[in-house]
Amino acid sequence: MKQIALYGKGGIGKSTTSANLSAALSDRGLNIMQIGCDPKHDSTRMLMHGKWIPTVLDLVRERGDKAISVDEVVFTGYNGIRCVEAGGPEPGVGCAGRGIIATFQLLERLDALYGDVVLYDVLGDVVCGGFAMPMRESYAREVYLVTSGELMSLYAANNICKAIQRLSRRSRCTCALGGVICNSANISGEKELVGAYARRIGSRLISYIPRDNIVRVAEVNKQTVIEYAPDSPQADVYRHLAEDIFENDTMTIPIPMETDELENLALEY
Amino acid sequence: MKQIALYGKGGIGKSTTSANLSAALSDRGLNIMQIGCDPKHDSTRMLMHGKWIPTVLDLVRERGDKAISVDEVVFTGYNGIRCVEAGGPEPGVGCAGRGIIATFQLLERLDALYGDVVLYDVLGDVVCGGFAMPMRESYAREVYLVTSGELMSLYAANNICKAIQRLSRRSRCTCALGGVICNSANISGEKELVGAYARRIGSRLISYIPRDNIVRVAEVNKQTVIEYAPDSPQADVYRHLAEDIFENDTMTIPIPMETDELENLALEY
Ligand SMILES: Nc1ncnc2c1ncn2[C@@H]1O[C@H](COP(=O)(O)OP(=O)(O)O)[C@@H](O)[C@H]1O
Ligand SMILES: Nc1ncnc2c1ncn2[C@@H]1O[C@H](COP(=O)(O)OP(=O)(O)O)[C@@H](O)[C@H]1O
Ligand code: SF4
Ligand SMILES: [Mg+2]
Ligand SMILES: [Mg+2]
Repeated sequence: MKQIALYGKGGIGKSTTSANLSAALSDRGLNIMQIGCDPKHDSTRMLMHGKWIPTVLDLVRERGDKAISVDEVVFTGYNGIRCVEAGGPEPGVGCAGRGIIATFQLLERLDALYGDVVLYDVLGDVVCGGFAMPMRESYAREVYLVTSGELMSLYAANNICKAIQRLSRRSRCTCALGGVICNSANISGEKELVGAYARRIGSRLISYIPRDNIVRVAEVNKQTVIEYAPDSPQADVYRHLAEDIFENDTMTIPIPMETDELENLALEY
Repeated sequence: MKQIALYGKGGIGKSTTSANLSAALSDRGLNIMQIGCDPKHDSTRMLMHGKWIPTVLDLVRERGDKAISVDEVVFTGYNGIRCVEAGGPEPGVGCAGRGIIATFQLLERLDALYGDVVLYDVLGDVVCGGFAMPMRESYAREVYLVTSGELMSLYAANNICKAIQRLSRRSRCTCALGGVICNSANISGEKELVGAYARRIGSRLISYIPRDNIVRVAEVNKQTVIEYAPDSPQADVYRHLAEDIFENDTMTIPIPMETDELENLALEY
C-alpha cells in the first residue's frame, strides 16, 4: 500500500491535483482511496461529480463515533475510487488536528483504510501538530509539496519541510519528502524558481503542471480533467505525474531554507 | 482601551495594513501596542525597521515562562509603538493556539497589555480554537476582516464570520465585527464584490486600499508607508482607515454566507 500526502497552501491546487492523480491511478486498474483533510471538505467533489459528501467530523459531532458505519463516511466516486472527507472544526471552537486524528482512527476501526494507494489531501497553511497528523502516525509515508512560484506558497512549502525534518527525528515516524509539484500560477520564471527551491532542500521538481482553462471547464462539468477531457494535454500531465509518483522510490528528509534565504531566492527569478 | 484584531488569509496584507494603521494612530499621539499572532512573526517588522524581534513562544520554549521580563518580549518601534510577536509552534509539533494563549497570559502577568489601542494581527487561514483565541477571551472586541476580491480570501473571511457568530453565543465573549477591509489584488470589480459581501453579512466595507507599489518600496526601506512616504496618496488611505476605525462604534454579529452562495456571488462580479 502506497500512502501519500499532498500538502500546500490553501487555493494552490492540492484538491485539483489529488483528484486528477487518483483518477489517473484508477485508470491503471489500481484500488484508490482519497481522504480530504481540509476544513473546506471539497477534496473529492470532482470524483463525486459535484456532490458534497458528509464529513466524518460532522457525523461524529452529531452522533459520537460509536454508531457510525463504513457506508456513512466512505463514498464511491469515479471509477470506484473510495472518497472520504474529514471535515473541519466548527470555526472558532475545535481543533482541526483532533478531527483528522478522529477520522483516521474511525477508518482503521472500520477496517476501511486500505487499497493500492491511499492519498491524503492536506491543508498546509498552518503546520501545527494538528495538520501534521497525517505525517506523524505513519499514515502518510511520502509527502508531495504543491506550490507555485509565489513567495507565500513557497513559504508554506518550506514550513512543511520543517515539519518533516522535525518529525523524522521521532522513531515512529516514517514520512519523507517524495518531491515538489509546481502548479503554475503563470508567474514568469516559476518553473526554474521552484526547481531551484526543490534542489536546495535536497529534493526534486517531480512535475510542472501548466495553468490551463480546461481545469475550470471540467470543474463546471463537475468532473476531473482525466474524465472530462482524457485526450487533452493537461490530462497527459496528470497521467505522467501519476506514473512518476507510483514508480517513485526516492525519498529524502528535506533541509528547509531560512526565511531570508527563501526571500532572496525568490528575488533571483 | 480599544482592542481590535485584523484577521485574514495568509499573504492578504494583514501585517502591512496593521503596521500602517498603528503608525497612523501613533501619529495622532495615541499609545499603541501591536501583537503579531501569525507563525510568520513578521507583523511588526516595518515598525521595527526590519528587525526580527524574538518571539514569546521561542523564549517560553527555551526557558519556561517564569523567568521572562517585559523587555525581553515587548520592543519599542516607530513612534513609541510597543511591538510583540507571539511566534508559532515548531512546525509539526505544537499548537498555534496554545502559543497565542501563552503570549496573552504572559503579557497580562507582566502588566504589559495596555494602551489606547491594542491591535492583534492574526492569521485567518484556519479558524480553529487556537487562532480564534484573540476573539474568545475578550482580548479583541472588534474584528476587522482583511480580504480581496479573490474567492479564497473571501472564503477565509467567511470562516472568520462563522467563528464570530458561533462565539458570540458564549456569555464571556464580547467580540463583534467592526467592518471589512478590501486590500486590492487588482481584480476587476473587487471593490463592488467585497462591498456586496460586506452588506450580505450585515456589515460594511470600511476601506478600499489600492494595490500601490509604494508599499513595496517602503518595505525595501524597512519602513511603513506612513513613515517612508507620509505625503503619498497611500499614506492618506491608511490615515483615513485609522480615523474610521478609531471612531467606529458600529459593531455587528455577522451572518456568514453558505459556500455555494459565496461562490455564486463571486461569479456575479
Ligand atoms: N493547473 C490548473 N490550471 C487551472 N486552474 C487550476 C489549476 N489548478 C487548480 N486550479 C484552480 O484553482 C482553484 C483552487 O484549486 P484547489 O485544487 O481547490 O486548491 P486547494 O485544494 O489547494 O485549496 C480551483 O478552482 C481550480 O479550478
Ligand atoms: N496595498 C498594497 N499594495 C501593494 N502591496 C501590498 C499591499 N498590501 C500588501 N502588499 C504586499 O503583499 C505582501 C503580503 O502582505 P502582508 O502584509 O505580509 O500579508 P499578511 O500579513 O496578510 O500575510 C507584502 O509583501 C506587501 O508588500
Ligand atoms: S493544533 Fe492546530 S488545528 Fe489544533 S487548535 Fe492548535 S493550531 Fe488549531
Ligand atoms: Mg482543497
Ligand atoms: Mg502577516
